[in-house]
Amino acid sequence: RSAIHIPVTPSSVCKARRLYISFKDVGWQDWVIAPQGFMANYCHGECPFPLSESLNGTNHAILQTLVHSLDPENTPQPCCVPIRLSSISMLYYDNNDNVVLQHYQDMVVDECGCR
Amino acid sequence: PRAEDTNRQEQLLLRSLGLSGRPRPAGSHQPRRQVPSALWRMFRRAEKLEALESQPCTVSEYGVRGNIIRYVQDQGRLVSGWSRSCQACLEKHLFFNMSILQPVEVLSLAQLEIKLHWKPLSPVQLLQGTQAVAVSLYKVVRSTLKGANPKANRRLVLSQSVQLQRESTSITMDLTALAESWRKPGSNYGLILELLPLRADPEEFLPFYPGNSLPLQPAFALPLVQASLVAVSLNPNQCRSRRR
Repeated sequence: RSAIHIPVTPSSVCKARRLYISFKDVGWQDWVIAPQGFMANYCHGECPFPLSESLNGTNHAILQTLVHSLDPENTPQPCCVPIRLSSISMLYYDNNDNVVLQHYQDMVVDECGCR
Repeated sequence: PRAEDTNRQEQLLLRSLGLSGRPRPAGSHQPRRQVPSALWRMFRRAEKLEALESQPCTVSEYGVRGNIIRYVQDQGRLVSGWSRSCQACLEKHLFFNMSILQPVEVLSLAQLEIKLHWKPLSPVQLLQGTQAVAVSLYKVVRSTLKGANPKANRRLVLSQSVQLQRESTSITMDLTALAESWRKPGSNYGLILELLPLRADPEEFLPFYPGNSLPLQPAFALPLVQASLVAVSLNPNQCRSRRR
């Protein structure tokens, strides 16, 4: 069977999108001292066939898109997921009113890829 | 059901952040503790370093591994008048709740910071009066029962004289081993801090708190003692290696 090539507009391709998380919005402003929020971002978009290099696909993802293009009903596209995350530090009050500075890994999406 | 789901999601996230639940908001009757300036500096520095991702989970300010820095508040009380052995001393019980550390955390450093805020009665007193204090720090090894001799239950860990500065004087001390021992349930009886003013002329001796025959001294004659335990710990689950 020949692969079905569906054109994908650049805006719908898998990439990191901006997402600002405000601690006030999640009701944590009473105990988080700083920061007030941070740019967490998220991954969203399609992983179309053929996977270009910019989509950071694994060999498996490349094959999966190929199979998906042949049999879209039974094989989904690879997922658009974070492949590089960075950390943030948070300053907060704990339950004993101690001031705590904590370093948290994997809080910010820097790069997305098809996996 | 939606609210329940939201709560469950929040619990999952808080747990992954190392918290058992959402810390309670500050009580309306009591102002929140100020953030120590050193911690603000570390936070600002960490923000810059995170962009570079250099040396994650290392606290360069203290030269140890760790991803959590806590300023653990002193929950001890002033024991003014409690000591029968030292009528002229100011005694302060120091207690730092180390059970707040999760069992998985590795304690890298516990540094005691004591600040003495000293206000002399008058400028003349500053010149003629107390210029130094003898500082003694005792580890309490057993619970002190009423009527028992409290001295029998303490062990000296620090004794030094400290020159008083005009407004405040700081003392720091490494208590990592002791703080580690406090993590075992039922083993933390805290510390006793004893301050004895040293004066050139013993006749002018002004006790921090009155003996039986002396009138009550004004409150501002007392130095304000503020103690914090800076605890640096590493949660290995939150500090994975970048090589996977």
